[in-house]
Amino acid sequence: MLEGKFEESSLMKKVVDAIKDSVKLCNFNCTEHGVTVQAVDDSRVLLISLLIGEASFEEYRCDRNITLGIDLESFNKIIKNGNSSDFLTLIAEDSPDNVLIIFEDKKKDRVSEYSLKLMDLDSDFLQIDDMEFDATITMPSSEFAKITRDLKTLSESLQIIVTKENVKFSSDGDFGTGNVVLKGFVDMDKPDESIKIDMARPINLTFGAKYIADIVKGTSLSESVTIKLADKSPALFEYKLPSGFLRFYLAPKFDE
Amino acid sequence: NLKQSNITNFFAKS
Repeated sequence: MLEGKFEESSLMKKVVDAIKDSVKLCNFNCTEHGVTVQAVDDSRVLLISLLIGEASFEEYRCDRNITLGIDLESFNKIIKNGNSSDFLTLIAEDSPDNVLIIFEDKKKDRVSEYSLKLMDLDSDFLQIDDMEFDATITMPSSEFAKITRDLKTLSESLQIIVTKENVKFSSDGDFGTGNVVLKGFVDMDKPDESIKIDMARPINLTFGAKYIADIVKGTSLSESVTIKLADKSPALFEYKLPSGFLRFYLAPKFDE
Repeated sequence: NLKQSNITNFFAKS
């Protein structure tokens, strides 16, 4: 049996918001360590890897591994019904047909209970070994979201170029070009505002802007985002959770 | 012209 209670429903709301536009159906795999999701978008360009660690929950128990096949659009309709500050509890039996979603306000004078039908979903699990990256950038997630939205208005591709001194986000479209250059700096008072650039080798990669626009829907999960890049390889975009992470692996574009 | 690669080509099925 699974019983997971969040101190606030806001974490789950943000997680669903962050992934529902990339994938529609996915398995939530529940183990004693927490909840994981691995899913690939329909165009098979973006891979999502989510870990909601046991410590993200106020109370958590999962005696046996349980898979919840969830339609995120339906789940989102239910999850939006809770107030962000409500307790959120997910309950499922072993081999469940549905999952119970319970919201309680903190005064306990209102309890809302929903049941979501589960689906039997096929899913290929991809083995993601520890990848070697040539460059790692950590920056404020909101700044990365703005850069993405701004440059996406010019082109459907977004280029990321990392040199020793800086990182350049660049787009080249029909009516013009644009780029944003960031240098590394340390903000002692607000560490989350810092920009950290670690580069072993220079990087020049191009990605589909629409996929990065989907990735930045994770912005509300974390003050900062870490971007890891390697030549001719998928990029990793990571938003840290209180215990766990939301990672997006994005396949690059190549010269034909 | 740039071609979009496929994420599943980079990771092995397990």
